[in-house]
Amino acid sequence: MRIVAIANQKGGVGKTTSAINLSACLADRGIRTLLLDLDPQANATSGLGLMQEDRGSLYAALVEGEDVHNLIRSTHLSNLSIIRSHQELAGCEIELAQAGNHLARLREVLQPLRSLSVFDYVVMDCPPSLGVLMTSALAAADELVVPMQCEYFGLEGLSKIVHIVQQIRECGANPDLTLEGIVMTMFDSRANLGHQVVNDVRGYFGEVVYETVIPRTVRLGEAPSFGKSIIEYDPTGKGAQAYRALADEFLRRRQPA
Amino acid sequence: MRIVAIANQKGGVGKTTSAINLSACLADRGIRTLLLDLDPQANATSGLGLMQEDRGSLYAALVEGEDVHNLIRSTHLSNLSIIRSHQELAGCEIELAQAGNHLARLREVLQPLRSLSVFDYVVMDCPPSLGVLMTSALAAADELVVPMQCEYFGLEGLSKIVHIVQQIRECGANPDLTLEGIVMTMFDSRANLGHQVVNDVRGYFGEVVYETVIPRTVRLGEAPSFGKSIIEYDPTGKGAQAYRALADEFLRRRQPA
Ligand SMILES: Nc1ncnc2c1ncn2[C@@H]1O[C@H](COP(=O)(O)OP(=O)(O)OP(=O)(O)O)[C@@H](O)[C@H]1O
Ligand SMILES: Nc1ncnc2c1ncn2[C@@H]1O[C@H](COP(=O)(O)OP(=O)(O)OP(=O)(O)O)[C@@H](O)[C@H]1O
Ligand SMILES: [Mg+2]
Ligand SMILES: [Mg+2]
Repeated sequence: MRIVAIANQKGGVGKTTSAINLSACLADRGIRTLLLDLDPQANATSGLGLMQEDRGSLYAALVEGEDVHNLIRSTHLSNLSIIRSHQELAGCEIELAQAGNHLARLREVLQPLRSLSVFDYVVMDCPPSLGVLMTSALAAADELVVPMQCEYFGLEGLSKIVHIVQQIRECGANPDLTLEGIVMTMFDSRANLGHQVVNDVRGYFGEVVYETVIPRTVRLGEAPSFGKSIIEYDPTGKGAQAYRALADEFLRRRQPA
Repeated sequence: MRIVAIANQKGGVGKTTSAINLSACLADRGIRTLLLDLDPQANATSGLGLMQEDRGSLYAALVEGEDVHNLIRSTHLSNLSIIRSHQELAGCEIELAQAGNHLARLREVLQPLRSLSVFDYVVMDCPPSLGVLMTSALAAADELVVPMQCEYFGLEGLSKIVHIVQQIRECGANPDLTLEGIVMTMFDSRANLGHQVVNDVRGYFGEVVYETVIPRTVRLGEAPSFGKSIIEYDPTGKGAQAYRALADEFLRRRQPA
């Protein structure tokens, strides 16, 4: 079982859209996937058409000792399960910080899932901050995928998160965390800045950057309003093609050459 | 002196772009404006071409007792000053929470600015979270402007922040906080969803929603990479026209009928 964090402290870069659609594409390939909504704003939960529920989020496991298995729900997609979020998750920011050793808590809570071998992948949608939930996700993950908007502010955010990965590895919280990939999102081919940013990032990070670039498309913004992944909502469109290509590229990297 | 928070816990909705450009337009009208960068990611600081500096952010005043006046810097625009941000500001999330009565601290720190009457407006760029910095901004502000992306996830975020404003008023932290306005951002006229979202928001919030809608334009994304506001970078473009219209509408509301 591999735990993948979809993270970037910059807001609105496509974390949730990528978490939902990458998970849906993996599930569609027959891979048993668990989507973990770690953002108190619960966009991944509602983007798949699900309701929030008190004590239905990881808060119950992280703070109240609930068994993580009781939080798992199925989605309308076969092979895709979810642990939903709820506003209560915001309480973790303070309560885990006060409990001490907060970086290890999420890792502990997810450990039983590894032993049970029910899922091949756990995909974590992270909030746009450098707070407790996001850093716990980095401490619990095997690998990190960073969605990045092809914009000026995106570049600053990228160097920041790369620095944080280094800190998490070096301080011992998660020495094995790897930066699995950077995915360029919301690419607008008419904007010079977009092309420049993609070139800068590829120039600096090389092969870590996925070949697949997610284009900005109207359908990708619409799909969550119907509670659907892009591959159900608009299966032949550019957004679906891009996320399928991303999922394939993601899987190819996981296989030894 | 009026303190205006530009806030929305949802990421990437145009808070920083609106804080920079609204401030620049106000300054351009001769209004003495102070831009306060309250986001540890410091996008407003770099978007105006400024460098971050240790002890150069509000952290020094909030936590270390520094006089707020010593943090004020000029920008390359006349009538526009700035208090920059720095990564150190992230420390406030924990340290202010531990100090107790954190909601009042920012208000206290900004009080000397009111008495000195050096500025007509203080515009605060807030981070995408419901943490200490953002709620302190709501507790310190006279009014709140909420930028909102014309997308499905934007609607959920909006009802959340409206609810929080109510809580801040009712718990006594800031009984006079008003929701000054909602500005629809990154509007893409080709997307049906955009039109629907604008209609829904106007239908529900009526006159609170500004008539001015900020269009999605390539230039608005490029301007910060040159450290410029839109009215310097592309003065005749649609982005500049929209932010000027927003500034005028903002000012008209402030005048008694
Ligand atoms: N490729 C795309 N084309 C068009 N719209 C997109 C695309 N990707 C994401 N969006 C839309 O852009 C907005 C931001 O995307 P999303 O919510 O996935 O980002 P995020 O990084 O999860 O944001 P946050 O930091 O708030 O969690 C959403 O309204 C989403 O529907
Ligand atoms: N109207 C617009 N047209 C095109 N691009 C825009 C527009 N408004 C903002 N942008 C770009 O979209 C991205 C997000 O905008 P911005 O950083 O202002 O949002 P934010 O709400 O401050 O984000 P965060 O939640 O991370 O602080 C930035 O790269 C910005 O340059
Ligand atoms: Mg998200
Ligand atoms: Mg911002």
